[in-house]
Amino acid sequence: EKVVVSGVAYDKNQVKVTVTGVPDKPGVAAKIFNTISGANVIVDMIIQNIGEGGLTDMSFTVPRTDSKKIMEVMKKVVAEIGAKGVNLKEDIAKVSIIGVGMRSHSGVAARMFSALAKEGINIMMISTSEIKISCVIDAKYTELAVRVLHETFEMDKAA
Amino acid sequence: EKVVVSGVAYDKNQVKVTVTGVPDKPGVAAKIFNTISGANVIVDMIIQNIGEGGLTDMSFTVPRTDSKKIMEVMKKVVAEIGAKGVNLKEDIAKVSIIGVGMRSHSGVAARMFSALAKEGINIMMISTSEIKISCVIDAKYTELAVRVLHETFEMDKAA
Ligand SMILES: C[C@@H](O)[C@H](N)C(=O)O
Ligand SMILES: C[C@@H](O)[C@H](N)C(=O)O
Repeated sequence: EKVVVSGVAYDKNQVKVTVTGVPDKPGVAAKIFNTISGANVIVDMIIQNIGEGGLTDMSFTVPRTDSKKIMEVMKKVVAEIGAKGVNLKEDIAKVSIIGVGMRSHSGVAARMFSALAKEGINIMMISTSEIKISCVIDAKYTELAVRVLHETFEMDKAA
Repeated sequence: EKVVVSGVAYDKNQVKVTVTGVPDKPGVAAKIFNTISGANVIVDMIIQNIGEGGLTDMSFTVPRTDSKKIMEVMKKVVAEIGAKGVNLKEDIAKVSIIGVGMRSHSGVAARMFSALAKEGINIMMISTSEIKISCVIDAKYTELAVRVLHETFEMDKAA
């Protein structure tokens, strides 16, 4: 399947919440997200990598305007589930390349990561789907990241 | 935006590779995926959560048929980038709910996680996009997971 990168997107309106030392057993993710849903907070990305020693970390992003509310909610949840802690990172941005046939080409991800690396931009989080590869980076690099991704995937020529 | 869950999907043909103790600095993700791309291995999910102390873990899934090849490739990469190690987990399955308007409703994720939790199914990894919420679980629970997700989101009635 031919890969066509059709666009570059960014979102500077998200903040990242990470719950650390989450007990890795059934029901914990449900508890966390039932509580967040009950607080009427919208969640964009959810990222959980595989755990070790019965514990894992869980990160998710919410709108910047919900920073204070989500941290109040999460502090209670951390106590209830016996997690280690929760921290907030506000100066982030999510940059994504969008296209079709993305999953079949580790080459596309490699090109995106290389483009960011060339500019010294550290990739804090990565999440992928068939139509989108998203990286969370320091917010201050947003415009630079979007520009180099446009150049890498030649959006400017297609435009 | 109203959430409509239109389908449940599963994939038992993936295996998970996790690189642990990855130096969290620009260029490392690019190196890993340039090497994988050079070995002509297709990557489906890439999950990297935020790191701590200058290190993070990076997981990705590849076709089951590439297990041996990817581990040979990754053992070299681990040495080159100075990561701690790499491990393979083969008895996994990816189960997903697909729909529109998914991101605006932490409630949808909560329902999916609750459905799995009720059956005692542990969620090893989570990755989301606007149209898909995916969980990696133990392969032996695949059929049970698909069935309870169908029931939860009432696919059977719509069918
Ligand atoms: C960590 C969390 O995802 C847990 N494994 C669960 O299934 O709920
Ligand atoms: C860990 C890896 O993603 C690293 N942060 C990089 O930018 O390449």
